[in-house]
Amino acid sequence: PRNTDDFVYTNYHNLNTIYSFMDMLVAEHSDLVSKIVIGQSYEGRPLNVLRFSTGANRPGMWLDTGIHSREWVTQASGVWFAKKIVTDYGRDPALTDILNNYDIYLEIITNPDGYQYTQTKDRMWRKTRKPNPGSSCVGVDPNRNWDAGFGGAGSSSSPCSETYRGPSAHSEPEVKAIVDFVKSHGNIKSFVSIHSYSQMLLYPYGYTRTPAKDQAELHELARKAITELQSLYNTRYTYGSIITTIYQASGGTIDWTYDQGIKYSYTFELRDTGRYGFILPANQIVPTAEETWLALMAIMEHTKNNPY
Amino acid sequence: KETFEGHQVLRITANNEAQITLLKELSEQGHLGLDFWMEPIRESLPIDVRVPFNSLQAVRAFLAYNHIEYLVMIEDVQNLLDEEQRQMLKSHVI
Repeated sequence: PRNTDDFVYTNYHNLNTIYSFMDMLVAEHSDLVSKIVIGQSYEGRPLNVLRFSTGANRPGMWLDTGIHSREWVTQASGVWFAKKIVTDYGRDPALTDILNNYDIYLEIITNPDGYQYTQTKDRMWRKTRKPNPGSSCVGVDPNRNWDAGFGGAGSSSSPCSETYRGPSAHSEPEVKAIVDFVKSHGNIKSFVSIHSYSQMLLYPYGYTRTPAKDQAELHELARKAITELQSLYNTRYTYGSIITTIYQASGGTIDWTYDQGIKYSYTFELRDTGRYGFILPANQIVPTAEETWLALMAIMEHTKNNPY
Repeated sequence: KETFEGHQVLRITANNEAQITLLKELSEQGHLGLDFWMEPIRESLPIDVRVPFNSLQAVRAFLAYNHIEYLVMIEDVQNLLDEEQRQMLKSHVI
């Protein structure tokens, strides 16, 4: 594709095509979108974040897609979200209002080494690609590598496990880059980390049964977001805290962001409920992204309307 | 290049805590090469596992012997991947 209008959003794409998409989007909308490189993956790939901004010194809202590389519908949805933002800004009053007050940060390929590996070697790869000294098994689960109950139940100490937590919190450059970015920014107000599959919207905590202090508000906002999501295709979602809704998981992304003071911290599990799992057919990319966008808008609007 | 010919994805439904325990033990059998997409946690949640072809017989026998319900959710993972690949190539041509 020569521009982002030609880009085929109904198909999965390789890493370079998505990197090119980001560059095209920035070139086409340089007044609204810029690309920030927040770090490098273990194999030296750039960790690109798209920044959608209409002014200086704004608080931020964060979205990331695809920290688990095999969850392809997630990265594909991230591409669609990016195009949606530039298309709707100035047309959709709600998004325009958000962007007139907040910056939106979108990391589409959160685990580029893993994504490349799923494209070329092992479609079912989930983790990062950093070797583990003393083990023939490669990679760390980047959603168990955060400094939030790190090392607790619901993560593994075995490098061969799909949920290997890594040698220490933030040991993975893909994780550390986000940690450094969030800390240096200092004013991120919402943080949504997007996965697939199993159709859930989850809020902290995963590492402890102690309810988050904002649980009532987070629960009500999740209900609202899912109501919006379901209004489009009636896709059934469940919602609740990670530990009560799915399972105990220590060292997870949004537990860390919540403990950093980012109240509106959520993690999504997009389509489907298992019929295809990680091999969701490409014709479901756009419907998945469309319905998810409604929920994201609900979260972002609520964040804007409830400053803290 | 690794392929997934003959790999199946099973959706397992545990009916009690004893079955969850059995499935956790199964998940620790590294030689089977199982890839749990949804891990055995509690009865109310489904368990999805990709089973390599070489382990299918053993796993299905284990489930049947222990009266653990399951259905084959994906008959052949590679078939789906091939279809996905065809769609991607078609997109590249366009």
